Amino acid sequence: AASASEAFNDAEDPLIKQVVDGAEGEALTDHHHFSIFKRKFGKSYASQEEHDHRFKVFRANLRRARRHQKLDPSAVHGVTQFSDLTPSEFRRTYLGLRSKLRLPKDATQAPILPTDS
Amino acid sequence: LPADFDWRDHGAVTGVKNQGSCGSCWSFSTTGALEGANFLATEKLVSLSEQQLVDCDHECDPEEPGSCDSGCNGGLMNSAFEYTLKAGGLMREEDYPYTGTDRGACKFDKSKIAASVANFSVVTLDEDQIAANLVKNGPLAIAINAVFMQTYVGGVSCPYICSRRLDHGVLLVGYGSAGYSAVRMKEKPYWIIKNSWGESWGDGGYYKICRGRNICGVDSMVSTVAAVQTSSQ
Repeated sequence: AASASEAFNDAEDPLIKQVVDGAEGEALTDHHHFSIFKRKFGKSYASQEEHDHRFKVFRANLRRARRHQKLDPSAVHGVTQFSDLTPSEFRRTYLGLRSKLRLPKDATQAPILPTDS
Repeated sequence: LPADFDWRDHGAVTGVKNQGSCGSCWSFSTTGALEGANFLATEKLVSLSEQQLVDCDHECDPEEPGSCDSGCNGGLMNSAFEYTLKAGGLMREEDYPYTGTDRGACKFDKSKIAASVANFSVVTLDEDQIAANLVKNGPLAIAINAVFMQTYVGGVSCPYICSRRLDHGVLLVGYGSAGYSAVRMKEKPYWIIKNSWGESWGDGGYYKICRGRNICGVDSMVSTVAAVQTSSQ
C-alpha cells in the first residue's frame, strides 16, 4: 500500500478516464489500459499467472465502470487504484464497517435543531 | 442554513489520510469527527490517532455478542466514540502514528491525550437536520454503501439505484447547492464526503454524492460528537 501510495503521488495526472472505448479492438485497448494502470499505480504481480488473473479482474472492472457510468451519469467512473480487485476483495480489504451493523438501542438522539434561520 | 457549507473552508478538517489495505475506515471517520469537534472547542486543528482505535478499541455492542470494534476487520463509529469516552480521549497522530496493521499491542499513553469526547449522539434521518448538525457541531461521522466508490473518479455521484446496506465509514464535511448533472439537465445539491483512501482517489480524496433521497444510505447512520473544552488543549 505504501509503494502504491508513493506511486500516486508521483503520477503526473491523478485521474485516468479511459473507460468507454468501442468494442473494436477492445482486447488490445484493455491491455493498453492495464499497462497504464500498472505504471500509474505502481502495481506489479508475483507471477505471470497472477498477472493474467489480475488482467481478467481489471477487464471485468472496466465493464463494471461502464455500467456504473450508465447508472451514475453525473459522476465520472473509470480506472482507480482498486481496478485490479474483485468486488469482494475490495470489500474485504478497504471497507470496514462492522457487518452486523445497527445503531445501539441506547444511542442518544441529537436534539432537533431549527433549520429555518 | 447556508446554501453551501464546507468545513474545509473553516479549518476544521485535516488532510486526507490513507487507511491502506486495512478495513479501518471506521477509525478514520471517528477521528475526523473528533478532530472537527475539538477544533470547535479549542480553535486548534489537531490530527488524531486512528492507530489508537485500531490497537486499543475493542468496544462491543452489549446487545450483539461478538460484535466488537476489531482493527482492520472493522468497527463502528459510535462504539469508537464510546471507547474514546471511556479511555479519556485520543492521542495525536504524531504520538501514535498509523501503521495500517492491527497486529501491534495497544500503546495508549493517557498522559498524551490530545482530544476528549464530551458526548455523542445520532442524528435523525432528515437531511435538513443532518445539515443543521453539520453546521452547528462540525463534521459528522457517517456510514455509506461504497459500491460505486470502487470506480468513482469525480463529479457528483447520483446513481439511479444503490443499495442502502452500509459497509463503509466516512466523514461528512459539507454540502453544496449546485453540482451540475448533464443528463438530468439541472443543478443538483450534494454532500461533500472525506474518504480515507488517499488524495489520489476520487476528487482529491473526497466524494460528492447527491442529496435528497438517502442515496446509498448516506443519511441512515449519522453521528455527531462534542469535544471537551479545555484550556490545556
